[in-house]
Amino acid sequence: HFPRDLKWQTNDVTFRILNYTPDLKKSDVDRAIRTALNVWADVTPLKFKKLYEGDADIMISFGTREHGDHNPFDGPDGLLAHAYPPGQGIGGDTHFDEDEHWTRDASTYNLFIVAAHELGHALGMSHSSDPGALMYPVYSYATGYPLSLDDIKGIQALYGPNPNQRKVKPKPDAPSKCDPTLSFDAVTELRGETIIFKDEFYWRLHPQMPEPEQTLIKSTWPSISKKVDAAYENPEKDLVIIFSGIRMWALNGYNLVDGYPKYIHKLGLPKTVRKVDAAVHIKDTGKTLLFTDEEYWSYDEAAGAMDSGCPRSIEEDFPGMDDEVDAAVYHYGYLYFFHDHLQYEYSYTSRKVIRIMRANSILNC
Amino acid sequence: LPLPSEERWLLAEKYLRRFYHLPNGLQGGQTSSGDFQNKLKEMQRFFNLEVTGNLDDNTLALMKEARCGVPDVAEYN
Repeated sequence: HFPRDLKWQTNDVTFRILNYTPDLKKSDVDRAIRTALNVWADVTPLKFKKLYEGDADIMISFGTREHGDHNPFDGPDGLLAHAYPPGQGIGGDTHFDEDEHWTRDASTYNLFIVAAHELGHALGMSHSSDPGALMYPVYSYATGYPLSLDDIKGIQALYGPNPNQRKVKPKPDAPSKCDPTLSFDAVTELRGETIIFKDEFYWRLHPQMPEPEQTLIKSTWPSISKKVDAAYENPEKDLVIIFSGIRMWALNGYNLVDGYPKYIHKLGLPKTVRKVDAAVHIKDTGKTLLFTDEEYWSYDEAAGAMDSGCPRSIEEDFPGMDDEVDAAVYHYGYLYFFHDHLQYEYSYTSRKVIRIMRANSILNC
Repeated sequence: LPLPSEERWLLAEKYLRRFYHLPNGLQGGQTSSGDFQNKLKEMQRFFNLEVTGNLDDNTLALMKEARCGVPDVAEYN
C-alpha cells in the first residue's frame, strides 16, 4: 500500500475515459478498462460506474511526454503508464503513454494487463516485489487470471472481500529460490545459459550474471504450456526441446520453432507414456535420455530412433540414484539429477554418485 | 573491472531519481556517492537482486525493462 494506506472512502467509485488510443478500436479500449476494473471488483465490494462527462474519481487518458501532470512520459518503451493513489483532484487518475503501441494480444504492450496494474494503484495498491504479482513494477505478458495471492491479500486489506465472490484461482506466488524444500520441474542448458523451470516460472542463469533472473514462462513463451515437465538442449542442432504432458515444443535460442508442438510419441515412446519427468542430452554419446517414472529411454539423435532394449531401470543403470528423477542436466562428464529438494552429481564414466547437494545450490543458495 | 560508461551511470541515476527518490544533483562523475549506493541497494533489495550497491549488468538490465512509472518506494509528491 501507499503510505497512510490511501483508499477510496466509498465502495462506489466512478471512472471516465477522457480519450482513446488510435492503436485499438474504441470498443477494445472500453473492454480492456472494464475488464481490468472487474479484476479488482471481483475480489472486493468495490463497484465501478462509468461517467461520460464531469469529474470522475478515476480519470483515464492517453498522452505523450509532458501531458499535464509534470510527470512526463519518455517516448517508446521504458515508462508505459502511471497512476495516482486515491485522493482528491489528480488522485486515482490513470495515464497511459501514447508513444507505446497498445494491443489486445502479446505482440507489444497489452492494454488490459497494464490497465489492471495501473488501476491497482488508482485503488491504493503500491508495487509488489513478487515477480508473479500483477503489482510487480516490470511489465510481463501472461494469460489467465491476473491476480496473485499477494495482490488479493493487498486489495482486501483495504476494502475487504467481495461478499459474493466467485471462486477464483489466484496466480501462484513466485517460488522462492532459497526455500530449502524447493524442487525443480525441469533444467536445461540454452546456449551457455542454464534454464530452470519451476511451476509457472523459470530462472535464467547466465555465467556472467551473479544472480538468477526469474520470469513467468508465459511472458517469454505465451503459446507453450504454463508448466514444463522436462527439457533438454541438443547443441548440435541448436535446439532446446521442452516437454509438457504428451506435447513437446522446440526452441531455437529463445524463439519457438515452427511445426511444434508435436506429440512425444513421435520420439518412439509408447502411447502409455503420458509425460516425461526429465530429459538430458549426453553430448559425448549423441544420446538423449528420457526419464519416465522409474524407467528411462535412450533416444539416438542421429538415427532419430529409440535405442533397442528400452525402457531400462533408473535404479539399476544409475547406482546410488533415487528411483525417480524430476530434472537432469549434463556438464563435462557429470550428470546432475534433481529429485525433490536434492541434487545428485553422478559421474557418467565411473558410474557412481559423487556428491549430494541441495537442489537449489544451483541457484547460489 | 571496467568502469561503467557515462551512459550507464546516467541511466541508473535517472532510474533511481524517478523510482527511489535519489536526490537531484551531487551525483555526477563516475564515483558512486553514498546516496547513490544506498538507493541502488534499496532497488537491488526490492527486486531480489544481489545487494552490492554496485551498478552491475544484472541491475542495469532490470533498469532497462519496460515498467510502470509509479515509484517503487513512497508516493508521488
